[in-house]
Amino acid sequence: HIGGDIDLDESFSKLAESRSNP
Amino acid sequence: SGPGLATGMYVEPKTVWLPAAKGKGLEVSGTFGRRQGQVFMDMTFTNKAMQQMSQFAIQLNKNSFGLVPASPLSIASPLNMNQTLDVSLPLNTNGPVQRMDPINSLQVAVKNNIDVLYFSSPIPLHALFVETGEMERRDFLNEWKNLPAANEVQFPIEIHMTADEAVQKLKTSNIFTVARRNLDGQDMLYQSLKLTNNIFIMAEIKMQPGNPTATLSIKCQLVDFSNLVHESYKAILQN
Repeated sequence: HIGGDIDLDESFSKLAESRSNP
Repeated sequence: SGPGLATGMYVEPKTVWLPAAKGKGLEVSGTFGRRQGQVFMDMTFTNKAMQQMSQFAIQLNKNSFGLVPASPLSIASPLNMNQTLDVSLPLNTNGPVQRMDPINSLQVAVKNNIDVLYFSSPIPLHALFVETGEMERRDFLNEWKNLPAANEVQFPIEIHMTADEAVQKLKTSNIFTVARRNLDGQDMLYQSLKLTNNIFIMAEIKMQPGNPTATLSIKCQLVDFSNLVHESYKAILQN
């Protein structure tokens, strides 16, 4: 469960990174 | 509008839906609110005719969201000349659905002893944002990635507050922040909302401290909703 949450945190970070700089 | 303030949800000021000149002396102004999970048509009836009005009733045409009166219009006594009356009509969302264009259009018929009057009152979409609109983070990520780029619409939006304040303000109108990130000083907010017909809508706000012009990206199955969601964001954040 904890691992799953970390994955989600990372996924959101990656999403934000991919979208912060066009 | 007292009860509406309890939740902090943004309610538009009332506008004239039926001018007296078109209503044979009856003027109806109104707005849509949301209280305790229910949609309300909050209206003011004014009698500008030269005679008493009575026997009021209201009907809604089929609409995109299945909105129907949850109870009859409660106007017990006649409305005298120059008299004004506030009426709150609770609405249910389990009525017949017919897709309207624009999608938020609502056609209303009000009857009294003089005639049947027809008018249109567009529903601000945020009156339909339900309290359970917070998506699971995993679902949000999956949906966001699965929807093609064509389903995303971007708008510039003026936001004169901090990201924290925006998150709080949007939450009181049932727009939930699922995740947020700060990258090089830029705030990225990932948000979800759900309409009364169970359609989820996702959004991203990109904002930079000191720059009031943020970017709102809206992603959903039906891009028809994007403009209306943008209008709701503006109404909530700029009032």
